[in-house]
Amino acid sequence: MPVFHTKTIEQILEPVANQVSQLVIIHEAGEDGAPVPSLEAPINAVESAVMNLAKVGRQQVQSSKDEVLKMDTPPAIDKVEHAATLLKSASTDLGQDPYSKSGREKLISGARGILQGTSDLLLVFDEAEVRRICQVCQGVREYLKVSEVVQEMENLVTYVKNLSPGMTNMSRMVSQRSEELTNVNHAEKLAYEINSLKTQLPNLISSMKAFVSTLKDGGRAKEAAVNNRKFYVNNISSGITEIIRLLQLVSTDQELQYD
Amino acid sequence: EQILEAAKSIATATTALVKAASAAQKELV
Repeated sequence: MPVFHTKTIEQILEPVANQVSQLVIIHEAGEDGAPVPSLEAPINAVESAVMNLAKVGRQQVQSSKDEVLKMDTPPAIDKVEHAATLLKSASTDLGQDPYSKSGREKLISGARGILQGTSDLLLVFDEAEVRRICQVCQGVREYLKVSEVVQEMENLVTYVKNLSPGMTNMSRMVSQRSEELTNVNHAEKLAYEINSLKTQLPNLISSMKAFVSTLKDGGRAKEAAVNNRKFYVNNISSGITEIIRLLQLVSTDQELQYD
Repeated sequence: EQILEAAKSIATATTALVKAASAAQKELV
């Protein structure tokens, strides 16, 4: 059984994977001796669903700005379409001879190809979604550097006003992603990191406020205030870098189990 | 979303197809 990366993909593909596995087991055990009934109608239904997926996939490629998605989608669509052709051929073979060995083999290869191609396509779109979340994370991480130029209370207010929505958006996206992952280790680590960032944000703002106050007071303890602010900026930046790394892991990456 | 819906349709159609193909064999087993 394949390992599915997200719960959404798992929900869609697991029933097909189970069914295909059963068919493969029957075939490999040599127990598929009964004539195969006409599969024309269900194969036509699969073909029509494949045509729709190919159409939707190509439309998405045209409208997307994600270059990787544009590059990775066509091979996945080709795989699904090739599998549908195999199924049509299986239907013809089995129509002529319900015991046809080549028909059964094409049926299994076709069903496997549909499963694999659909999985590939869903992964391509899932990876694009991950890149979108990573971009939001990178945007927040970049904006943290701006904290170094804030010297007045008015600027601090503007800074917090700008940072907060980005931070909230990032937290929401990462939390949702964490809930989507099938790898429990990755999900828990992501949730931990994002919660840690949420608790550190007020500390960063306090440290910036303290820095602005030291300037007002004539610059006494300025160095300590700068170091304190740097500490929180570095902590939050490192946390975001770790989140980006975790987001890019696939379900079979096991290194976190050894943490 | 559209991709997910299209993939769901394929999954449903393929599951039905493979079930139909397996059914006769299971009866035999």
